[in-house]
Amino acid sequence: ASFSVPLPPDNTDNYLLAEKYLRRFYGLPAGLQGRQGSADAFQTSIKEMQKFFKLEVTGSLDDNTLELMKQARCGVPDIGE
Amino acid sequence: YNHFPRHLKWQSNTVTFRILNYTPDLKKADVDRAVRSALNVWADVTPLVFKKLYHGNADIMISFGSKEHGDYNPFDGPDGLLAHAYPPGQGIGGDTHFDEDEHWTKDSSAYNLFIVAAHELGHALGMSHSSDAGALMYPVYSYATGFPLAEDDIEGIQALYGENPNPRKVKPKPDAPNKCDPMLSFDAVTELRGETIIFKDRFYWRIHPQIVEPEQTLIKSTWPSIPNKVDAAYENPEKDLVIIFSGIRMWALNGYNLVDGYPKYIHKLGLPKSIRKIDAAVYIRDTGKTLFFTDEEYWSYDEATGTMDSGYPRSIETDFPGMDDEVDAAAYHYGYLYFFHEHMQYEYSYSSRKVLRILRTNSILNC
Repeated sequence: ASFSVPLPPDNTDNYLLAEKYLRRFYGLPAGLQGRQGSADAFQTSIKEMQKFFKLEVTGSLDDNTLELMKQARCGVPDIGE
Repeated sequence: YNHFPRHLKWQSNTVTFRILNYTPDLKKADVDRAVRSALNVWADVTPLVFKKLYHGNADIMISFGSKEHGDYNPFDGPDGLLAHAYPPGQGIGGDTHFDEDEHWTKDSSAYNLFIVAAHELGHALGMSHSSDAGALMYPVYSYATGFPLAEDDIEGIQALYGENPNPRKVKPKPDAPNKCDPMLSFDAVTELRGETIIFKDRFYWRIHPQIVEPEQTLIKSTWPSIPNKVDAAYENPEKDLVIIFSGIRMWALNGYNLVDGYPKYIHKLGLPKSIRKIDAAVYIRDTGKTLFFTDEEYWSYDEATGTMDSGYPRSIETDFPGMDDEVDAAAYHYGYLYFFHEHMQYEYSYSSRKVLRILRTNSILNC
């Protein structure tokens, strides 16, 4: 999905939740990047998270991935700093 | 298991800790006990000794705080982030913080402080997150009873500090089963609203027709009130129920929810008291019957009348030619019965009454 396309509200919430999750636990770079750079970084981080949790590596914010992001968890990042 | 970069660890086996403040959710003594028990979990399997300080700077400073609590690593209110800890090192190294906006308990009614503390103190000793869903160092919270370390955790911490020279007998949780282990057998198989659920040890795999990678999850993280070990399971799609069997008890699940009035004894189905365990169960959609397999025999239960058919038990070998062994699990799809036994599965054609194919049990998991 191209993130430059305006997302419907609930999608926006999910996207922001995912972005915050990936930034905190998978080193997604913060701050503004070029549009393409941002999409690539987002997808790379999602793939890292899906690989870590042994989910299907789709690179997209599918239901299983979103469901896991919403579970209570430890605040330490999953991959080395 | 994973360690932090450069395998950060404490250089001395005597590690000091101090509890700076307490949550109002629990008595002070309960917090002390939870923290001490959590430290003992790691001490049981390593040479580490933990010394409690009441003043000054300890290696591991333990505190409760909410939102921004002094380390520019804010918590987020109820749920979400529960706690965090820093790897071994000077200053903030080893320090362990709990989110005061959570509700901390001694049981499973909310977040169990002992379990979260054992996980965080694993970080404070040098363990990073594990991707083994059954490990204590798995990032997602899950309540469990018994000794909280899995073999994966023990292997990881002993790689840093070595073994306990005077080991106390502990019973670590077995690691998550590997779906592509060629010798893998199943405990139970059932459908659940279009997905296939496969139970093995404390875990289940969830196979969705459109998703290639089966997802492995702890049984208790989805159904906290059913046992860690499932013997058999089947779905009655008409009633939208999945019946779970373990020992002489059975549970009825409606999606995630446990149906009231369960568990019940399996003998309510009409099985004799001599039957102590059901090996496999499968609902035959075309006949409205559910078959229960126990040792070398099987029973037929009429779902519409809620009674066991007369003339049973009957011999599996006689009625299902080619199946001369016990059954671990069974599934029914479009006129084919799939019997799972140890590392093999047998595709049995109901109409031609014979085994058509023999596959590996875990071929269903794309292995």
